[in-house]
Amino acid sequence: YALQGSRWRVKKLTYKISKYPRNLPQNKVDVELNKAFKVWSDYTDLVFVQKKSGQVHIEIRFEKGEHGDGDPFDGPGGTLAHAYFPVYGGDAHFDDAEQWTIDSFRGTNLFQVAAHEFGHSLGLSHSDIKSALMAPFYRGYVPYFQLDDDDIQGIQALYGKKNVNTGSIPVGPKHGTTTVAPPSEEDSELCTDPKVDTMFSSAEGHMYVFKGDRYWRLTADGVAVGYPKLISHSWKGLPGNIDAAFTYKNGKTYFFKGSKYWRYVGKRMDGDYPKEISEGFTGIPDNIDTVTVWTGNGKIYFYKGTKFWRFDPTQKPPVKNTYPKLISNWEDIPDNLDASIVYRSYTYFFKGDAYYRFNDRTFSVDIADPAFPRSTAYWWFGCRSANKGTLGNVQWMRN
Amino acid sequence: SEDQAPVISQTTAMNYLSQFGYLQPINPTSGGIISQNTLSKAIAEFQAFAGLNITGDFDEDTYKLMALPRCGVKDKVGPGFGRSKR
Repeated sequence: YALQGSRWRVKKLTYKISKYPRNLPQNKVDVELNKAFKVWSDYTDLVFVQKKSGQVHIEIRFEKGEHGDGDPFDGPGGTLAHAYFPVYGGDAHFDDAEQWTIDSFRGTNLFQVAAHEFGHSLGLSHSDIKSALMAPFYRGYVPYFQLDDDDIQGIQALYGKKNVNTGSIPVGPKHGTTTVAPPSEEDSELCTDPKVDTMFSSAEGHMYVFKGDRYWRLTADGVAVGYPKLISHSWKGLPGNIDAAFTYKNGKTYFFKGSKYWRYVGKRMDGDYPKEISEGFTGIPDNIDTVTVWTGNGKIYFYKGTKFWRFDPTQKPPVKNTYPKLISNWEDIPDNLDASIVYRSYTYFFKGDAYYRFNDRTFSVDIADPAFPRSTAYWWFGCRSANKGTLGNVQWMRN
Repeated sequence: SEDQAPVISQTTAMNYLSQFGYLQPINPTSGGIISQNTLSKAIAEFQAFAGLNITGDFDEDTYKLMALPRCGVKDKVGPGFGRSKR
């Protein structure tokens, strides 16, 4: 999530719908927008009160084209709505040229777009997590909407958690653990032993760490609340002690262990698996260390021991006969890697308790302060007692 | 089903990057020109934010995503786009 930098100083906020849409009954719009505000009040102590007249905090209008704020709407499609951050007044404007709908796969779902815009009204910017409500792109009608963990963390960073004495926290399959206190840092297995099996990003933009038979989801600055969880509970049919994993541009996630691999769409197995690596990834050896999709060319790179292989599914053969090559071609990246992950234009390589940030554009480990390798526990898992600086065993690591 | 072909031009795509905070606003009255490096950096930033392959070029996936309906608020605002901790 991303915070714009302003927020409301009061918890009770009023709103008014000054101009209703042309194609929906007013009472139904009232209900949908009330539901959209409730998305945020379910997880905070915020209270939203609708007024029909007079001064309010958030004014809502359905408008077409130029409507007085210098940011004209563009007709059907394109921009659907916009809203102002608290420091600019919090108002929300919806393009009345859209076909606003309720509980329908046709048109544009009013509730979802309104909930997103009200996120801006409360101080949230766009998130780069695809499954988050605050992602900028309209995803189509979602029949059973649930606020993403990323959005919950964002709104609670601004307004705090809901006081359990003032109302109930919704407990669904996804959020059933929100009332459970997170383990203290010293109890966290990732802090005491940060060596992991594999790390990968899902198609939805979530980052996961696998270690043994358990997994954690990472946030922007540590580990999400409610983890670890069992791999087998979430990815049915997938064993523990996974060697490597990656998500390809087709949105599918591939897991590797020993001589076999599994393919999932989200957390659902995508067919009959496991299959042999030698069949699905001809030219790639068994027991790989890690795999990554290099952002520089979109090709898949497998690493094992001192060597790496480049796999291009569009070519025959997918692995050229000039491979394997030595990992030492990847400047300053050590052999015998544990894991790797792509995050914000960089590829991160993990080995033992340390990681390296590889700049995909300069093709080298960044010169940074503190220098790499850095502590995975401190910088990735949020363990504040871990070493923040460069790890001292650089030469040992490289050797 | 197959995705539809992209429906926006390069000019529209540049306006898009400007509208959503990846490029400095383009002044329509002055016909200013920007360097290829600046444009490539802006495209790469958008691709990184949207979870696309980072090519720095207007490729098909980038055009397709730009053609999707979306919120009109800029992607790049406020301290959330400050220095990345990692």
